[in-house]
Amino acid sequence: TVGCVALDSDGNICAGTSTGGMMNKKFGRIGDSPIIGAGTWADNQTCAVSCTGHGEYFIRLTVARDIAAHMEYKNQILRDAGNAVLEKLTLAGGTGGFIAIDKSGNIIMPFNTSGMFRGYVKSDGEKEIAIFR
Amino acid sequence: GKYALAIHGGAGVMSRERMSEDMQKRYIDKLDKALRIGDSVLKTGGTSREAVVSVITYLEDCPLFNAGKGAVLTSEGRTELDASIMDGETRNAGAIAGVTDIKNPIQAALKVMEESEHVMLSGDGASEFARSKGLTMVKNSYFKTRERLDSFQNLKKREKEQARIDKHG
Repeated sequence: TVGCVALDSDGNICAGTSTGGMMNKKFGRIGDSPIIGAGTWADNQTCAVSCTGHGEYFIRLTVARDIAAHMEYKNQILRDAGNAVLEKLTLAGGTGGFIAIDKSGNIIMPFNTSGMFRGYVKSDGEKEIAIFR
Repeated sequence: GKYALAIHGGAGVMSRERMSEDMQKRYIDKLDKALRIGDSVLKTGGTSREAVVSVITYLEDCPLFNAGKGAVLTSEGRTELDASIMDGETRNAGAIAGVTDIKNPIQAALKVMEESEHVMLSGDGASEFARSKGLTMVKNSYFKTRERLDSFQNLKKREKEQARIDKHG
């Protein structure tokens, strides 16, 4: 799976996700990536999210939308919302993670499994690329 | 104005310990290029939507990642691709699922969002829609790489062996 979230200079955010799904999948199985609210979400009032991981868990927990809901209804900042939802995912037995950005350009990239490829860049020149264990 | 962009290249693909230095460098180079593409779009006043589509199109064309070219194979030995996009300003969204012949699924998802009344199209219908919008269509073989075919064949071999061991009568 690959994904991208962005904030532009007009203050608008967007999220996108693309995937080949699970190796050896059968029966036309679809994961969370194309499901709005599960693998992808964006709302200028809260955040833009792109997920990656074991899709069935992300669908059941509506992970992408849940992060935004934590911000919308609990007034949490992006980092707290992301941590809360990752904890829910972990407790449910789901593996994976997500990237998210808010309207102020704050970025989070939490995960609970190995082999995560991540990167970000900001208008002030701050940039990071990492492969996490 | 202020802008920012983040990308991911999947989860649990391969842990760092199992990757050679050369392989790590290849991944980092591709991620770096993807960031530079997105940065360039946003720096020149492009929208977040344009940045997301440009970056994901690049990653889909890169065979290292499980999306577009280089995606994993289904049990039947073909690739089936999914993609989605959502715009935070309008909360409009587009998605496609289970397609086998659209070169860049993220561009099809964008077309669904921008040029249809729907949110998600799947299978043959999604392909027909993409074709009607002038998107590049390819044979399924375009997506298959040597590495993915080898992984698939090894998996099938293991499955066959397991089935033989599990045969208790």
